[in-house]
Amino acid sequence: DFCKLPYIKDICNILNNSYTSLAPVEDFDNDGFSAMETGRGSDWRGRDCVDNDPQVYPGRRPLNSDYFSDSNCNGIWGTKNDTFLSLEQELCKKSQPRGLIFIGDSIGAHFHMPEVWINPLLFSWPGLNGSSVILDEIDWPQFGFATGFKNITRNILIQGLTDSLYLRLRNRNRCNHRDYQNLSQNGASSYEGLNHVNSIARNRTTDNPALVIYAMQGNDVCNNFNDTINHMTSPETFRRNVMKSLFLLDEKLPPQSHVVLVELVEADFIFPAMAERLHPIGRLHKNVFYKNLYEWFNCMQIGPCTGWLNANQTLRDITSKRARKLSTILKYIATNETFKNFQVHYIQNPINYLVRNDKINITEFLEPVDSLHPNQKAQVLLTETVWNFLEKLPVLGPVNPHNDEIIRIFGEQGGH
Amino acid sequence: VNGGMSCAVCTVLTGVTMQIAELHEEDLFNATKRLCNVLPNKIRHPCFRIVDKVEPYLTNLSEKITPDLFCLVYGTCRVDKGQPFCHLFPLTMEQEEMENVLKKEREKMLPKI
Repeated sequence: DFCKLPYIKDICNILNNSYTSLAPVEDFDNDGFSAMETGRGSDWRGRDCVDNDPQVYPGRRPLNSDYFSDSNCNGIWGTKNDTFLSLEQELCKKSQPRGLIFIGDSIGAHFHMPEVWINPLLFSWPGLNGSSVILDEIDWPQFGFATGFKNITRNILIQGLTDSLYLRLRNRNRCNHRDYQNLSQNGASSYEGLNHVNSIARNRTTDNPALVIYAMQGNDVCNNFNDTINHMTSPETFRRNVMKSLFLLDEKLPPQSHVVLVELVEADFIFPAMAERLHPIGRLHKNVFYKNLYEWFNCMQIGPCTGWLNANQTLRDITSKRARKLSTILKYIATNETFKNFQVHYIQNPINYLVRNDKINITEFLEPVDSLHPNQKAQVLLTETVWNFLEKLPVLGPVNPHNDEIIRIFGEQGGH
Repeated sequence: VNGGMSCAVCTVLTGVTMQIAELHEEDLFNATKRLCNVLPNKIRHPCFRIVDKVEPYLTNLSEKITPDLFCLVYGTCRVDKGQPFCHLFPLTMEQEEMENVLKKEREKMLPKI
């Protein structure tokens, strides 16, 4: 057992804990936010600016108008020199601040296995120094389209630009600084939705409203079994799972929140585009192609998606058909169900949109190692696409007219 | 099936290590030692000890052994009843020859270690 090795054992325990709770590994005041980056810390949720005071955390409405300290970690506090009015009140109160909460799977978490670990021609010794990658479950949410916020500097493990829905929401209203939660997990499906909602750190009475994006994009139809169809989520169960998550959200979210349901991906475009291309592990001898990888995955029953990563076109079509069926349920819920504390909306899947409208070259869009997830270059396109969809809905709040003033007074607002 | 994820990890690690050894014109023993060297302190020395123990095996590995076959010999991968032999890398020999090579390799000390 790999997890019985010294040192690895500790990492396994940490990962097991965050796998079940999605809560930060290190959270001294138990408010759901952490000052540590990895282990479900600030790479996933806004950094806690005071981790020994449970009253201080990102996303809350300011405590005592933040006259003397920054209770919501958005970097805005103090009083105006001439009027002695609270800056938080003056710059933020009327701006309708809100946080971004992303509930999703490995696409939302930005799963990325560095090619330098697999490709012998690129293999690099420093590339192995990736304990933080492991503590983040081989995900890179800090650079992802949902809640990315870090610039990628010289890094052989990941390269490209960062743009995200959170960054855009923050640029729209600087009072939203640090108010993000990425509750995505590799392999998550509608079954896990309830657990993800449970792990939201939001107080209905003391915190700002939230924009929740529910994007379980593929694992209800993707599994690793030979009889993959029998293991797909049935429409009835899918509806029940989603409704359970929405009912729980209604209990947790502050009034005037919004929930956006995202259509499932239809990834039948992967096999035809990738099958005949060389996989990084076969680059040296030109002897392993993606179709070999898919066949091996399916033979061992360990692949991420038997339905789509499969030479059988009928099976790929059936998988897409089921995904479409589940998406119609999301659309139906968004049209017909109402909730007390939030409005529910539905948007097209950004990957489907980009593929159907020929906006991308598929082979340049996918991760080279697994060929299933969007790569770093794709993250920017996903952000742009989803943001365009969101702009058509009443979910983003107004642009804060005080943004320039906030930047002038508070600069980077304490960073992330 | 057939060892599942542990088998997959073994196959990929062995595949990368074998190819790195080839690129650096060294044997699997030295390539594996180089891998140990970049591990965190606490597991670096156990890694060296394990590699030293299997040295006779690693330095005399048949050239026909692919990463899939190595993990099959080592025992991380297996062929379950009613299941086919799953392989990521192309097969380099016919079934009969493969069985002979596997038998010879299994007689060496690695599986016991």
